[in-house]
Amino acid sequence: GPILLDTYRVIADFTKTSKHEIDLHTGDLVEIVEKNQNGWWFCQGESKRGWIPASYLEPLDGPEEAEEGEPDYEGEMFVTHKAYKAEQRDEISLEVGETISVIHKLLDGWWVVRKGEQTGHFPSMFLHRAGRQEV
Amino acid sequence: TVKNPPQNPPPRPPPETRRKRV
Repeated sequence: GPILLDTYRVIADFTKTSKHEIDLHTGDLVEIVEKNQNGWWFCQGESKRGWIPASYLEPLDGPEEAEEGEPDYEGEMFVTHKAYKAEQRDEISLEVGETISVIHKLLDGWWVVRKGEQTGHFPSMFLHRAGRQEV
Repeated sequence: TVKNPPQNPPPRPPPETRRKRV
């Protein structure tokens, strides 16, 4: 039978930054065929297809739709495999090989992580699982 | 079935739209 794809509305203009991305215009409707947890979603349009940032989309059917999991305050252990330097105030800077706790896996790919006393957003694509935290 | 996603982190949500984002 037909595959029903989730439709989203574009909430801000987006200009592509690499070959396999596509431009978005506020108010456009897009159908998503793959939701990568790194925050890049694959859009299948009538005339174009490519990766777009989930952070620029809202669900067409009810913005209250809860696709996102709840925060996990105990945290799940991950290790950074790439360094990232914070560019915004709510982000956290980490070096390669740091073990951190993931508190909230946000759909936009910018997970909330904790290291010691510090908490902030970090790109999920630079993390890999370190195994479950023991209680 | 689709090409690999970009290797750079996606942009953060535009500040004025954060409340509406997915």
